[in-house]
Amino acid sequence: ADLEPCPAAQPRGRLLQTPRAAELLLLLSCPAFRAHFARLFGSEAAEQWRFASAAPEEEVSGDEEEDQLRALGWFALLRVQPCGEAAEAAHGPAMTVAPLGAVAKGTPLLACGSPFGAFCPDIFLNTLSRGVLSNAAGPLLLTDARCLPGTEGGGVFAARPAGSLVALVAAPLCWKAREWVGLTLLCAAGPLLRAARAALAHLPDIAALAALLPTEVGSPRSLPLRGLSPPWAAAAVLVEFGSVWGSGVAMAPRLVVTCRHVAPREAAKVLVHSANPKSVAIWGHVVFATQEASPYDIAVVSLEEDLDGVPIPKPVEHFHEGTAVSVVGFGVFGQACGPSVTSGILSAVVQVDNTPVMLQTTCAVHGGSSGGPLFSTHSGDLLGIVASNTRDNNTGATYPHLNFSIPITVLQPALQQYLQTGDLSGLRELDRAAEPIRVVWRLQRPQPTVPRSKL
Amino acid sequence: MRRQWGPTMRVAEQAGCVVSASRAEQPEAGLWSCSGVILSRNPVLVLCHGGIFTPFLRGGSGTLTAAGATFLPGDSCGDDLRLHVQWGPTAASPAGRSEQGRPGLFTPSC
Repeated sequence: ADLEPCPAAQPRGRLLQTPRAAELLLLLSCPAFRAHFARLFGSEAAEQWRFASAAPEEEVSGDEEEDQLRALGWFALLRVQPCGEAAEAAHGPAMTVAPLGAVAKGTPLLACGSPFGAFCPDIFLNTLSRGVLSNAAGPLLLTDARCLPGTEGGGVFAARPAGSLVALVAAPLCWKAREWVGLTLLCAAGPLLRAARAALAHLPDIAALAALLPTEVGSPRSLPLRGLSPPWAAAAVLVEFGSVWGSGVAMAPRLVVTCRHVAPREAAKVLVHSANPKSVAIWGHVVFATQEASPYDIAVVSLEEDLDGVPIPKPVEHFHEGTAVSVVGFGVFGQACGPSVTSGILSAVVQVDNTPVMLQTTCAVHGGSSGGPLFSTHSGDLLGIVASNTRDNNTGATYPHLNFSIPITVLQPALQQYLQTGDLSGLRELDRAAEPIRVVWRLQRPQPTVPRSKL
Repeated sequence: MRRQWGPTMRVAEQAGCVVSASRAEQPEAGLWSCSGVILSRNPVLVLCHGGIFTPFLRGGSGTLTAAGATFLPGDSCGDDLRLHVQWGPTAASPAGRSEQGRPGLFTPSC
């Protein structure tokens, strides 16, 4: 492609500046980002992770993929050559940068990048995408804002303070075990700019440019990230059963609900980890798990000690399609990174005999999220328990943004009965769900090739 | 969305840009590009992803993983590196239009 300025013509899309020549000042990486990346993605399971722009089944040479991985945490500082026209000083507001730790999990974010890079900038330049801060490990951030190849280096901004730069896109697409995770990997802008200043100090010819880099404004950067998330998110716990782990939600100080496929056997011992308000691990045992034949994939765990300080969510009584919702779960990283928050809407409420029996959302849901809570984003009330996302068995494609939850209204009366009396009979009714409910949860359709639920 | 995000969208769109890298002597050999953020306007300083520079590193991509390397000066890339930055219209600047080459991307009917 020829990127030299070309004669003006009838614009198809928006008007653009002609491309301007620039020089590379330096390449830089954020050491803390690299350290967290190595911890989270560089374990024995590293081969499960890919960050290539191409889908896992596409052919990408090993060298090319290795180059991409090496460069993943590297950024570049450029200086555009002056154009000789009026100085650009007056154009655009001054950039502000959010300090690391000042943005909480679940905070809405706006990503701005150019899909496919320099391809058709009049069409694709500065495409916007909304999401939330899903997770954080130091300056390594994850968002569920959907980004595309070519948006690497694009800015990610917060609404408060207005237009503050939170991060830059490091890898728009993440794949784990050949499944698209639906999260975008970011590097926090504050530490990156600090690294740029430190690097410039070693380069006398351009050291003065450090004074022009935007500085962090806002809350102190010493705030602990773990404590910064919506209060309702703290009800999510990690449930470990042998080598299997999944998510769960605290329904009482000593009672956790999860999925049967996470804690499959009654009387089995499980370890429940809570990340907030403090990191604790408490043993418990499964007091109830639905039978394999039950459409409801549910297990109830009784703990040996109270989950101190963990908020008990308020269950909703009614569902409204289109409600903003959040899924909190330990998908993707397990214990290594605390729970992830993903955002979306309640996309469908499936009813049988006017009773909700299944919820669908547009939140990104990954393996390990099973058993986690589905909350109303605005009220923090509990809507359901995540049970599965979707895989098309014909193509192998996983759809993290189509997922299924068990409405809390299905469980709440039985849980209350158990909590008050120790009587499990209400929960046992879940094994006797009517055939139409079984049909819904089997995703039975006339066509034989429909996607099947799994997680 | 506009009311809450209006100021942020304005900042994001004014700061957003696209960065292209090619070889001066062999532009046909390939074009690498990514997104970027304009950090400063006078002079114009841009922060973008480093991945597009990998093919131009004198020491190869291994330079990026050399022990302790947290930055590399600009001359770590070969002299034939040519960079261009493009951004959207700003109030007082003449606007043009670029006709880009077409990579293998098309828009199939859904």
